[in-house]
Amino acid sequence: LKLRQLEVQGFKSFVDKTKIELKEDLLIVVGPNGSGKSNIADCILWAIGEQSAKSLRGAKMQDVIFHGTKKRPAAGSAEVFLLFEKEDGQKIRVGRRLNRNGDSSYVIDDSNVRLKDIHEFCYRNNISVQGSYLVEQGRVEKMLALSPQERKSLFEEVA
Amino acid sequence: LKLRQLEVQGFKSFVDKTKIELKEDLLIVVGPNGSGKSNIADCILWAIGEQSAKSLRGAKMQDVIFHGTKKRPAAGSAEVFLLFEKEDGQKIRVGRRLNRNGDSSYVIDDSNVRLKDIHEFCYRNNISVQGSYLVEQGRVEKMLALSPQERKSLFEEVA
Amino acid sequence: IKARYIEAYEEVNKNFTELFKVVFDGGEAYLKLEDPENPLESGIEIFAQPPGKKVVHNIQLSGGESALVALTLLFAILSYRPQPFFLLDEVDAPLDDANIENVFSKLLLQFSQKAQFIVISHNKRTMALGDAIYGVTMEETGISKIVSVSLREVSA
Amino acid sequence: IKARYIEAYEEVNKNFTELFKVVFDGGEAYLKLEDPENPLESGIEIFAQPPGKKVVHNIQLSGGESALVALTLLFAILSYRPQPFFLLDEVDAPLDDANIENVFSKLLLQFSQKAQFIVISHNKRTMALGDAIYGVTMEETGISKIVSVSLREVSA
Ligand SMILES: Nc1ncnc2c1ncn2[C@@H]1O[C@H](COP(=O)(O)OP(=O)(O)OP(=O)(O)O)[C@@H](O)[C@H]1O
Ligand SMILES: Nc1ncnc2c1ncn2[C@@H]1O[C@H](COP(=O)(O)OP(=O)(O)OP(=O)(O)O)[C@@H](O)[C@H]1O
Ligand SMILES: [Mg+2]
Ligand SMILES: [Mg+2]
Repeated sequence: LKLRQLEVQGFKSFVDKTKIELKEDLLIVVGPNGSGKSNIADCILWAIGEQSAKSLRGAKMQDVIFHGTKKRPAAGSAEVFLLFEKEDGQKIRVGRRLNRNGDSSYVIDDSNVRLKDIHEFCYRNNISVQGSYLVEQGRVEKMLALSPQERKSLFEEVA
Repeated sequence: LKLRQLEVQGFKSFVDKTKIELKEDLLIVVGPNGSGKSNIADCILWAIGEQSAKSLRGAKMQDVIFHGTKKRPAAGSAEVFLLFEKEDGQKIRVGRRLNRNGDSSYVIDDSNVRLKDIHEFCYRNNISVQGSYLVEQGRVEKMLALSPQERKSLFEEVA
Repeated sequence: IKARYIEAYEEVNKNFTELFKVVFDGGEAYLKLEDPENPLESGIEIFAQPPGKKVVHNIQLSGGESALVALTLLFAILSYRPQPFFLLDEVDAPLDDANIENVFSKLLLQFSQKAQFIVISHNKRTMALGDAIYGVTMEETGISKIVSVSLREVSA
Repeated sequence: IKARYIEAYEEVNKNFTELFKVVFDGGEAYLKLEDPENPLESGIEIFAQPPGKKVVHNIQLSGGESALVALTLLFAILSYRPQPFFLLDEVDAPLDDANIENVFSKLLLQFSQKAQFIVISHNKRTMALGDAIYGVTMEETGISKIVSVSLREVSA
């Protein structure tokens, strides 16, 4: 499975509809401090079902919605779509939406699904629901810093 | 007050007697990963009275003593002396020793003193006993991450 | 399913031990069970010792050493269980130039053949490794845009 | 002594607000009391907003932005209360090149006139600022040695 496209709108600093192709296997994301690089990681984490607002650097889940700048008003909702491609060429689109009053929805291809279906998609494709594919900024030592039990549950997910 | 000289022996990776002059006001410490740069910061922290082994990246205080390598046996004790110079030229030597069985001593110039005298020296010279002169590796955001009460006690020390 | 966990633990342990020697050019590392009597319940601990050094507590490892140990374990797990992608956010920040050039670069090039890697970095050497660079900008304050530059021909 | 605390809080707050505008080339920042009714008991909170942006929670600030805010407060305190020395261990790791060159460098040069700074860094630009470089090596595995190179004439 490869991540081939990212579509974002209203998610953190990506207020305008942003669609990027990810054709390659080793992609380097660069840019000045505060430009939005870690926000891209947050997009991906969120779209495949992250439930902890804190893991997304917020207090409540609505904090991922673009909250406005001096010149632009806040957005009413956030949405992220990830386009995956399987080895046989089959494409799968996984998406998530959230609006300010808390209504949220998950999408796989053209169907509305529940969070557990997103997690099912992750299990089937070896995407860690615990998010162990992500090494967050400032937390590269995480693997070493985990408690022995936390490390065990990571291994259980792998097995 | 300026730090003019550092003498170390048996402290972490500085097993051999090391004496370095610090004549300048802006000193950059460089070197490969694992060479001992952060250990220098630990030296200074320890010599002026740090009481928490955890703050010195150990489990117990004896962990600061050189614990040996494949080729060298462990040291029996650690000692660090800091030579300070006041604006009027007066020199003050502050030191600390610890051996494996836990005996420790503090020194100011030629006298054995107690920890509270080291803290007194710090107070008189505006050296934070809470260690707020140190920004540890990986913890540059510390000031922001502190709880409001922790930040208050830092301000109290400053006042 | 319990057998799968034991197999995973032992395979990853083997990968970790071997990869560590490559990453650190020697030394010794392995995983160990907190409670060997109870492998299915036991937590997993890490023993990691760079060449020639003695490590009493892992917290004594330097920032750069810890980063490399953590990455080694991450890649050891990937060697056992394929995963589609990884997101690495400024993992090279604590590494010195030699480790970025000789160790991190080689790891990224090797393992990006096994999974897709999205790597956020401020480091020029890391940037030079990519198949493509995605530049994030904020021309309009507070609003992010992405521009991508492909560095290599991508075969179909 | 209570009056000293209030004075310290207000002076540092003023320094912080001014220095932030220099560091971020605009924007707004200040300290605020959790409980303004009880200033002597109250915790101290930070409001920090880079220019043009809106900040709802400080945890939303980026790694580089947070580092600069924290350093700004540290220096704001130094501007109020002289302290003999600071130890900064790889504080430039999260900063991009422009921030190291235009912001961090200027702060270090300015404040090393007020206190002695011992700065650990892997960054070439930071190294170039020093009055002296102290190189730490481990020729014999596990054993540290220091070599110093003075970059400037030190006046008596
Ligand atoms: N909900 C939101 N709405 C609008 N802007 C937001 C929101 N959440 C975060 N931001 C902004 O996004 C910016 C941070 O972006 P991000 O963490 O991705 O930066 P970065 O490129 O990773 O920078 P660094 O190199 O410093 O780590 C902050 O300036 C923050 O104000
Ligand atoms: N008590 C001790 N005895 C001997 N060696 C020790 C002791 N405590 C720590 N060390 C060694 O010191 C080394 C770490 O040194 P330090 O943290 O100063 O590195 P560093 O130069 O800051 O590296 P980095 O750039 O990666 O942060 C480790 O390899 C560790 O094994
Ligand atoms: Mg970031
Ligand atoms: Mg270090």
